[in-house]
Amino acid sequence: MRKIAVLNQKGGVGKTTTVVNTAAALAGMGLKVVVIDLDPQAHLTIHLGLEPQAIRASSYEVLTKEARFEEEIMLVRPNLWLLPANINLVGAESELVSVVGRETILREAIEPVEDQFDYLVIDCPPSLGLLTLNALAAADEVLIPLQPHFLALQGFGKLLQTVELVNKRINPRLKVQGILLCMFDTRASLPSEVRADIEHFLESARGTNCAWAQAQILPTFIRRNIKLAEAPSYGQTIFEYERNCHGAEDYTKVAESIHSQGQTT
Amino acid sequence: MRKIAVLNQKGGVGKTTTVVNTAAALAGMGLKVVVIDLDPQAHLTIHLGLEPQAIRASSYEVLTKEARFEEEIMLVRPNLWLLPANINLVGAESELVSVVGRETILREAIEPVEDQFDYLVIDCPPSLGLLTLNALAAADEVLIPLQPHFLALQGFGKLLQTVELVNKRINPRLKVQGILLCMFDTRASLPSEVRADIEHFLESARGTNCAWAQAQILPTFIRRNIKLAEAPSYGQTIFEYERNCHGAEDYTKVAESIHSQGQTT
Ligand SMILES: Nc1ncnc2c1ncn2[C@@H]1O[C@H](COP(=O)(O)OP(=O)(O)OP(=O)(O)O)[C@@H](O)[C@H]1O
Ligand SMILES: Nc1ncnc2c1ncn2[C@@H]1O[C@H](COP(=O)(O)OP(=O)(O)OP(=O)(O)O)[C@@H](O)[C@H]1O
Ligand SMILES: [Mg+2]
Ligand SMILES: [Mg+2]
Repeated sequence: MRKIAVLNQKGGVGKTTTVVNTAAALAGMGLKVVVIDLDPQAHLTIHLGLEPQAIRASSYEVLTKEARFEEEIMLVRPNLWLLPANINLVGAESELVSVVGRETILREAIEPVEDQFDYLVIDCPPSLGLLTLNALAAADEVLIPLQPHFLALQGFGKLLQTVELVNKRINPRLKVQGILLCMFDTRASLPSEVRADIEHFLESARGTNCAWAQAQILPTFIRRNIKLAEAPSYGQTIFEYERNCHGAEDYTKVAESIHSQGQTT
Repeated sequence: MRKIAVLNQKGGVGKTTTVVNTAAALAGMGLKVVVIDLDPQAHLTIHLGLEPQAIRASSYEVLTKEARFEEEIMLVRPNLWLLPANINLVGAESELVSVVGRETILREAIEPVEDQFDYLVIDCPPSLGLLTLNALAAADEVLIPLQPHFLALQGFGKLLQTVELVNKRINPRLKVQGILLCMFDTRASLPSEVRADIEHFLESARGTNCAWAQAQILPTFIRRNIKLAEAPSYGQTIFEYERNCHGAEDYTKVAESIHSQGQTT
């Protein structure tokens, strides 16, 4: 099972949109995918058409060990399972702050299903706190959605440092695999400049043993497409909402590129 | 002095862009404006062309009472002063957690300058934590930038509840004055639907005594304009960077609409 944490502490960069639509595309390719909503905002849960208030057992109950992962995941689409979030998750970080091994609870919880799925994809909240650390401890790969704007680069270094720390102290298998440029405005020069900045930055890490030494910018950029923002209001993936739009096209390519990358490693 | 807190716990909705350019427009109208960077990300500070690492006395030092507000504000443009942020702000919330009156430290700190400025505008981090609470305790008005997307509405209720709590327990003068729709895509139907949803929601509060009973959606929408994202990479306001673009036009109207609203109340 490939385990991918989708994270960026910056808000509104496309994490949830990326998790929903990449997972849906992989499921559409016949692969078994389970997604985890680790965000107290529960946007992944809402995006897939569920109501967080109606969820009795969520990622919160799994983290506090009141429920078991393999019993609470729900089949939400063909080949696509979800561990939803509910409002209780808001309190998770402070409640778990003094629990021994508080960063590896999720990793433990998913062990029973290691052979049952092809992909596990985790949607992280916009922070580098305990929920995100649980995602990083549980995953093998990190996918970073990034808006190609100047201010977006400011937090990028800190994000990579956090992954590096988890790699060195908790999870030696953790690697940043990919950077996904989202909300890419093809007509402007700024996105290409920012992309060049990121490429230089990644270049300088090649051949070292840091956690992002092999990170690549994915060849597909997610273009700005209002359909991607409309789909969640119907509780639909982009493929259900408007399967011929640019958003669907781009996320199909992202899924294919992630899947083929896995075959070569 | 009119005191405006610009907040939304959702990330990347346009808070900093709104603070910089509305303040710059007001300063350009000849008004004396002081802006406060309360975000550990220090984006307001960076956007105005300063380096947070070079800042010795920031909003952090004012909150921990190591420095005085009136001594640390810097004149950064004609009529425009800044209390910058530096990296120390990252630790502020946990350091101040057990200080008595921890939410009203900023309010106390700005009292000496009450008569020296026309406007105080506070840039808040994307959270409803102690830094944002200090902004809400210090301000009289709240301006909420909002991206007109479905998922953006999910957190809106919680934001208003927080303002209501501060109004009832700490700052009875605090009111939500305006909602500013940002990154408005004029060609799509979703933004107008979301705008209608917000209008209905605000309607239902009219005539009550809650903190948003008089809140209005500003008549100007900030259109998506890549120039607004390019300006910070040069450390410039939109008026310095490209004063005839849509971004400059929209923020000029926002400043005029805020200023004229103040004359009637
Ligand atoms: N390529 C795109 N084009 C247009 N709108 C988009 C695109 N990607 C995402 N959006 C919209 O932008 C908003 C932010 O996206 P999303 O919720 O996926 O970001 P996020 O990083 O998960 O945010 P958060 O940090 O709050 O969890 C949402 O309303 C979403 O529908
Ligand atoms: N109208 C607009 N058109 C295009 N880009 C914009 C617009 N408004 C803001 N941006 C860009 O979008 C990004 C997010 O905006 P901004 O930093 O102002 O949001 P924020 O709410 O302050 O974010 P944070 O929650 O991280 O503090 C920035 O890169 C900014 O330059
Ligand atoms: Mg999200
Ligand atoms: Mg900001």
